[in-house]
Order: sequence, then C-alpha cells, then structure tokens
Amino acid sequence: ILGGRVSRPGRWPWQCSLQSDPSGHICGCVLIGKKWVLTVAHCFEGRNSADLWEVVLGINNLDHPSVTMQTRGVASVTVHPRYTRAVVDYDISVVELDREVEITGYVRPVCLPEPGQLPVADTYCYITGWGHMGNRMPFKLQEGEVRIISVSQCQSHFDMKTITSRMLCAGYEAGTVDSCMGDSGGPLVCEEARGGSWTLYGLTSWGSVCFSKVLGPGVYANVTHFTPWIHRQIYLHTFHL
Amino acid sequence: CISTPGATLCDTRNNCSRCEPITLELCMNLPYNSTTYPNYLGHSTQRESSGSWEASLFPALVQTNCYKYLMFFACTMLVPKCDAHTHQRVPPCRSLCRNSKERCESVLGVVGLVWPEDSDCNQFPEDGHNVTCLLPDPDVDECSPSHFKCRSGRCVLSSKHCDGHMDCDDDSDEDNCGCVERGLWACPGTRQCIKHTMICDGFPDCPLLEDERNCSVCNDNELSCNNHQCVHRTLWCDGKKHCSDSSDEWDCVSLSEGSILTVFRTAVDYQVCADDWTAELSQLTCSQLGLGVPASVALIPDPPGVPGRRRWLHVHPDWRQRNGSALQGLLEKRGHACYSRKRVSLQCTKEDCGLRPAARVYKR
Repeated sequence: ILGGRVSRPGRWPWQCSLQSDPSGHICGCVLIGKKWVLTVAHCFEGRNSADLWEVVLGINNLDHPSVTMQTRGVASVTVHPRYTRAVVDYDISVVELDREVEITGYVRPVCLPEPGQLPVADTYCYITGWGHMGNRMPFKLQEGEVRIISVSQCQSHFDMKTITSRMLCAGYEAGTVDSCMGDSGGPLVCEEARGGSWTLYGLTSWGSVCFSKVLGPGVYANVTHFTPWIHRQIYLHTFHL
Repeated sequence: CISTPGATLCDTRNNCSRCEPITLELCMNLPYNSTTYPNYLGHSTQRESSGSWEASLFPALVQTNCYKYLMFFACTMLVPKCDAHTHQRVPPCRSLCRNSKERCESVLGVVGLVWPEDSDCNQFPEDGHNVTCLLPDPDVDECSPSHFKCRSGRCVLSSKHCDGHMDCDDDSDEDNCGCVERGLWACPGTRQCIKHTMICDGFPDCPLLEDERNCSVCNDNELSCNNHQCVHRTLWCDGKKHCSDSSDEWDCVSLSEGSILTVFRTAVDYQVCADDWTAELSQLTCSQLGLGVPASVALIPDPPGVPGRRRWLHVHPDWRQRNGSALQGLLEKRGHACYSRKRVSLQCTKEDCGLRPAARVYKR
C-alpha cells in the first residue's frame, strides 16, 4: 500500500495472507465465511494446485506469529472460468479452506454486498495489505484510505485497457494512496452508514506501475458483480455438486 | 538467470541467458520473435515489462506521430532481440535511439513526463559495417498490435477504435464500426458487439440475453442446462448432478412469498410437507440459500380451497444417512398428500459479518 500507515491488530479481521512455499506471502485474501476466502485469479497463475497454498488469518506482523493467528490449508481453488490473463478481467477466485476458522475478535468474515449494491463514487473506503510500499515490502499490515472513482474518470487513466463492469476504481489522480504488488487479492471495504458494519466491494487487482512512479488510481475486481457467482460456488462445493 | 523448474542453476562462470518467445502483445509484429532478459529498461521478465510504465507510455506517445519508427525502437528496448547463436541481446543502433529521443522527448515534456531514464543512447553502438545493432526495415509496421491503424497511416490505441470519438486525423477510426465489419456478433436490438466465442457459452453478455437463447434443442421432456446440454425433466433438482456444469441443481430451493419453502423438483414447484421437519433441516436450508441461520420456523396450514392439487415433497425417512446432500436430495415424492396439510415457513438471518470487536474504542 502506497501512502498508507501501519494498521493495528484487529482492525481488519477479514484480511488474510495467501502463502506458498518458498516465497511465503504471495497475495492478500479476504475471509467471507467460516470456510471461505476470496482472492484474485491472477494470484494462481502457474500455481493453481490447492496443496501449494495455505491461508494465514488473524495476523498483523507477518514476521511475528501471534496468539491470534490461525493457519489453514486450502481444500479447493475455483478461478472464474472467464478470467483472462491478457486483460485481467473476471479477476476473482473462491478459495475453500480445509477446515473452518474459529471466529474471534481477530478473525471474522466481512459482509458481501447485496446484488446491485455498489459503493457511491467519491465516498471514502479502505484498502489493506502487505504489498509494496513504494520503497520496501512491509512486515506489518498497512491500511490506506482511498476514494471510489467513477468508471469514466478511471477509464481516462488507462488508455491501453478497458475498464469493464467487472472492475471498480479507487484511489487518487496522482496515485498518492494506492495498492501495489503483493496487495493483490486484498480487500477494498467501505463502512455502511447504518450499524457500522463493513462491506467488501473490491479485491485489489491491477493498476499502473506503483513502486517507481505513482500514476492514477488502482483497479479492483468488482465484488458486487460476482456476488451470485460467489454464492453459487460455495453452494456447489458445500454439496459436492 | 531464469530459473525454470528442473533447469540446472547456472553458476557465475557460464552465462545462462537464453532466448524466449516474445509474448508482450505490444511487440508481436516485430521482424524478430525471440527475446532475452533483462531488457534495456531494467525489467527482468516480460510480465514486468507488460505492467511497466514504459509499456503504457510508448504506445500513447506513438499516437502523436512524433517519429515513424518509435514503436520499433520501444520494442527493441522492451523485448530486445535475442541472437539465436550467442543467446545475447542485440541492441538498437545509436542513431535509432537518438532519432526517437530527439523527435519525441519534447512531446513528453509538454505533458510533464520525462523520457525513460534507462534509455541512454550512448550505451548503444554506432551503426556501421561490422557492428550488430538493430535498424528498422523501411516496411516495418509503425503501429503495434495494440493500436488501430488509421487510413492516413497514423496509430491510435485500439481502445479508441469505434469508441464514438474521432481520434484519427482522418476520422477513419469511426468508419466501419458495425459489429460484422469488426468480425463481431451484434446483440439484436442494441449496438453492442460481442465475440462469437461468447455466444451460447453459458454467460449472458447481451443486455437482453439473446446470446444465450436458442442455443439448444431439447425434447419436450428435457430441460436445457446452463451450458445448453439437455437433461430429462425428472432429473431436475433431485440432489444429484446431471448437467456437466451442475446447473440442474442450481436455484432448486427458494422461500416464496417471503418465507414459504418451495423446491423446484422435476422443474415444477413443490411445497414441503411439515410432517417430520426438523431444526437441522431448517439450518441446512438457510445455509444452502446463503442466508445464514434460521431465525424462525413455522408450520403453516394450507389455506382451504387452494385451486388445483397442491404438490408435496416429504422428508425422506433416511435423510440423516444422506449427509452432504443438498435439501432437494433429502426430500421425496409420495403417492399421498401431506397428512397435516402444513407447509414449512422459514425466516433466515445473516450471521454476523463486517464487525470488528477488537478494534473497539476504549473509554478513557
């Protein structure tokens, strides 16, 4: 996360780290149910075998395992069948854990949006992750406040790519606060006005280069677009269909 | 070095650079087709090049027509030619670099950007008799595959082709914008174009879903799966997968009128007889619907004088042995109606989500 700050334990209890030997942390991920995690499809390029991965939850400092930490193996990875590597569209996957997590103050699922429920442009939301900070990779979870950007405004930043309805943009024109490599698959969450619960609207997906020159907003997988597909994958895997 | 699985790790004495095919879409029309890394911009892989700032900068700069061979020069930097014998990269000639920089650097200045710092032309050899360096052939393509070539010869980014705005100097980017001219399929009733591969692929793309209509011809006693396979009606929503995409078991259970449990068995709506209904079945139903946990359950008498014969499904006597099955697989038809004539009414409630108790504020 560029332009963010160190987060505190328990502030983002749905954030998880998708890890694979020997690299360790590869991507972010988001807890949406006791056995279910979301991340982006491009994290599995060339490594979509479930047994290569594990998911670490309830952690703040990657280098300091804590008592609140829980680690799970991956039972299955379902990458969206329309994910295309070239244009990074349909960049989402559902990950089934090998056993349920224990819900604690530090490990809790985020809410999924209702079908059609989109964040309003110019509202402020949060991105989190252990990705590149512009000058180094952090150990402690970083958080950054970003503004939702309309698709038309976002398209003007990306001549070479088309911003599709499966994408969501957030950040700032100058890219002052942005996600970066290693944040992929992590959450873009907005606090709901009533009740103060947090809803997952985006998964960090792509953007312009971020660790040498900051340019333009970040692009996120639009979770609202995929809500029916997510529920269906959970149903099919739960009942072995 | 590129350490591919199984390859012996190279030691410092021998050079392990090797040629690899060009996969960067931007440079797929070069007079050479293999490259080697690191390139002249400090990128270590083609993947890094494809997400690099330069891979966005150069195609945008080419649109300004500042230099005829700019795209060719950019590709010799992004994906340098690999010599098949020495496995070494072949540099662009210094003159090609100088011409590109002299003609185009000022254009970048206008928009407050700078020429890529890694591209110092002095690092490249002067073109001469026995020097190996790259110069463009006269007929080299000035546009990349990521561009649309205007009739006038200029290049505009392919995202500008048929986007409703005149971008070419001769407006040719907005000619022949019909779907057919572009080798695409026109969604009936709209101007939207989709690729032919998207027709009948199980994903609706046209606003009125025409691309997924008339995709299969099933018999009267069959139904079409989401992937347009035909499955016998009696197999629909029986708890076992018959369509290869399992779509015969999608959306089988619903709470109609807000709470009345309904099952779409053999593609017809059935009520569930409340005899033998249990709390575990309520739990299973809410979970299967993705609605969390049961909030309330009621057994509703069937209103008298209901038109036509109501269809009932009954809880299978050995449903407990069918663990792992969806609700529709735990129910069965019987030759008799529901003795209690009571239906199941269920209200589910979402489990806690999006809360963060540990981030609580502590009053001081």
